[in-house]
Amino acid sequence: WSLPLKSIHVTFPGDIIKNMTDMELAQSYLTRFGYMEKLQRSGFQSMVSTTNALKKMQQHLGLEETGQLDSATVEAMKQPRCGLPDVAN
Amino acid sequence: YKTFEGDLKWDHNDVTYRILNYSPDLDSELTDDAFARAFKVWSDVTPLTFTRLYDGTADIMISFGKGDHGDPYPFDGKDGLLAHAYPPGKGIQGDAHFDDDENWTLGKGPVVKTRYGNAEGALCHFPFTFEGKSYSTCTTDGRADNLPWCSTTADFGRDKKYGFCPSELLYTIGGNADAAPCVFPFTFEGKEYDGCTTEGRNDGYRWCATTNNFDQDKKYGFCPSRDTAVSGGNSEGEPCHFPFTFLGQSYDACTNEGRGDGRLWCATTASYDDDKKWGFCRDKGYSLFLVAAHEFGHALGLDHSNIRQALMYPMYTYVEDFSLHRDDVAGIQYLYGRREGPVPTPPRPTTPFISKTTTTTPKTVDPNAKDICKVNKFDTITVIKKDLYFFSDGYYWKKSGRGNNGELKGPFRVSERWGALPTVIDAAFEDLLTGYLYFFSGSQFWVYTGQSYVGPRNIEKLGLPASVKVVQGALQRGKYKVLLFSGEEYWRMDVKTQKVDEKGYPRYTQNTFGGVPSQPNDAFQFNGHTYFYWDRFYWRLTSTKLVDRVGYVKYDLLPC
Repeated sequence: WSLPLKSIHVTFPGDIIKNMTDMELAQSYLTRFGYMEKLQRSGFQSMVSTTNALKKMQQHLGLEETGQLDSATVEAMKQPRCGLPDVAN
Repeated sequence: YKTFEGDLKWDHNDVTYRILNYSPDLDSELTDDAFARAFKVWSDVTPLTFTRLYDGTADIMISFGKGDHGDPYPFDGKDGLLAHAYPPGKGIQGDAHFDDDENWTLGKGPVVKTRYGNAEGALCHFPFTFEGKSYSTCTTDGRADNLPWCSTTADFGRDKKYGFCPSELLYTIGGNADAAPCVFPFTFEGKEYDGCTTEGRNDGYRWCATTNNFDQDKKYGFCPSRDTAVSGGNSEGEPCHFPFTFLGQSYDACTNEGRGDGRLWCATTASYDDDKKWGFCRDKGYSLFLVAAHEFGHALGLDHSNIRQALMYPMYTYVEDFSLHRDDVAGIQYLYGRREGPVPTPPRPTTPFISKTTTTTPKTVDPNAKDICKVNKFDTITVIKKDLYFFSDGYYWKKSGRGNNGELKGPFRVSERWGALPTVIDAAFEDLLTGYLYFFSGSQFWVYTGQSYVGPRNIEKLGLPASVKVVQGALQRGKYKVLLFSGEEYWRMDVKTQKVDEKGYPRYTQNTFGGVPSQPNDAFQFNGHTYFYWDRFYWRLTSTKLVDRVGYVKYDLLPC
């Protein structure tokens, strides 16, 4: 029997992309690229905002519009991309 | 496609750009070429022209930077954000910024352009073998001076072709030392340094002094990245240190241990545990050409598209044979219209990768010894017996005249077919009436029929004035007349009398052939079109003398 590998996550100095949870990644992505800001101004609660922002992002990037943080959406958020916001504010 | 609010666009079609600095990852010539090609993506389909400025303020100022690089939108280290650009306008508007924590390549892994050696600046060939060992990176093996080198063919033992790889021991980038190499050790603020350092800077770029005392001489330059260097992390540009210790374990290769994202990394000192110095191992990198083409789309007024295959889609995907998606074409043409007629200013050339040299000619021509795709500028291009001939430095290639996909043969040695000719041929044409071949080199010309020839004779014999020192191009007009080009003018020669017509000539090339370069390198007739050739580009004219296409000789007329 081999012992299961114990994976250790280290915070590397200078590593700007930290080991974020998917939800943290989503919040950061949706805000950075302009999906969140407009919706937050309208006073919805955070969860509603996130769902709508996710839908908007999924629509914009040609993904299935589930409003959920599904694996395809998380994967898209991890892709290298242009820094210009998708939604102008 | 989408445009910015208010359809922001340039109010002039002659857009200028300026490259403010270079990434240490990619040779400056490759960078210049990638940007020029990225602009051409757009100028191919719109009436825009792009002219490079070397100082002053250009419409599009291009720079590389890391993290917080002076605008309100900091980059985020390696991967994630690659670049951004601002829509057209004054000041920062129109500018394009590239994240220098990325590994900039042409999209398929390290591209290492050599210097010095005997390969005339060719790219490294990875892997290559040297004394029975295979190398996938530059090496210092076999040298006592610690300079990294590589073979530019697969087998150094067989071909003996090599060049030196980027190294701070060979040259520096930018700074104020005219590319002088680093001097180690050097003194900076009283402390001695044995290698490049980021000390004293807050932008993360590695630098060195080019004399042994920076405090006294103030001479410095930035260090080029070696191909073995890490990117990102906190040791950008430093090589991996193998073995290294991480959490008490020793590692001889890059590892993804300790990371949740599976990316490979290494330490740049013997112990990560002690020094915490690390970076990501080199991967395929991002194509500077593709990212630049996308960013220049923004700089011209296009916002992100939601069509995944479009260039203006926000995510990066590498594509080998890039062509602009119809959505991008529709977007840019919505702003600027379609390109019709000639491009008034040709793209500014970058320094050729291969410089012309006269070397001892080998007895047999190895096709690999002279690669047509590495010839940036041909001595002349002409049509003989309906085949297109490309001459360069004592060699020629022949492409059959059947469309653009005709078979390419060569290289052949000029001296084996036309023994009297010199190495450099400035112009050539076939007299359609007699089948005689005329060759021009400097102020001399030769006339060949089969293996017999006449010459060399002085071009004054053709009636050209003594002020004409060279015939740069020759273009057959009908059965009896040939136009001879020199400088900005051309003369008409009657092949029956072998004299230029005195009346009405010379004429200005651009007055007759609007839209072509004022001093073309050559002109020829091929497949029913007239072509003018200048630097690496051609201008194709219809029978009514309208330019209907401008392109690269290499990519359109040759299978490169």
